[in-house]
Amino acid sequence: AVKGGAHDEL
Amino acid sequence: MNVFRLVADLMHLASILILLLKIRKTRSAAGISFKSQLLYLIVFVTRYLDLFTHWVSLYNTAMKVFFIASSGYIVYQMQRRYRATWDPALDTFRIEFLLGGAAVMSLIFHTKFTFLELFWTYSIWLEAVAILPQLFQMSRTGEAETITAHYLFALGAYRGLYVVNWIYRYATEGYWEWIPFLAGMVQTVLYADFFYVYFSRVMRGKKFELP
Repeated sequence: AVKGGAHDEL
Repeated sequence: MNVFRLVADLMHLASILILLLKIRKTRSAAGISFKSQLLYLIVFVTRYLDLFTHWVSLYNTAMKVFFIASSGYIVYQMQRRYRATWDPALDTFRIEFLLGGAAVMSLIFHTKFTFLELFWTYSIWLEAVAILPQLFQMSRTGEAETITAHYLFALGAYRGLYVVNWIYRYATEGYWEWIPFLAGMVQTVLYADFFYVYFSRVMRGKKFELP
């Protein structure tokens, strides 16, 4: 989980 | 945040509002695959397990809560108030293969072997194929209500625009992840036939009918 990566998207 | 992702999220939001509107206005869930709705509920619950451990923004949290709550509400209502309005005999896709296939894919292709990461990856792979029971049902009946076609278009456009967002992010930030990109591509390819009929018929004011 990279900060600002795909995990921070929906 | 860029324009592709923002429009994608708004399309996703719109798709659910259209689905809720369809069910309320027609007082029926006819033409909606319960199995696809159940898969989307599983997708959002498994993806947003980090809701209470990983804060991104108010926007992010509000959207996550809305997507979990609305998909749960739709699944619940299809089992309760609207139970008699849709036909399980039309909804016969074997979702065990999708649930199992996504589990195998996430065990093979993931970036970290941790609880949250595996469930996140599972949700990404499962979402790629969650529309299959719905498309399968429509291929059996050969048609769909116009409002249902609008719902499916908005839902398909959401993931399609996310693929554009990832390409844009690679070009502008050098940010790249293979797993969501490939899963988004799979979903968009599965949608190809639907998009073709949507653009060639529904956008011209005709009924959604398969040739």
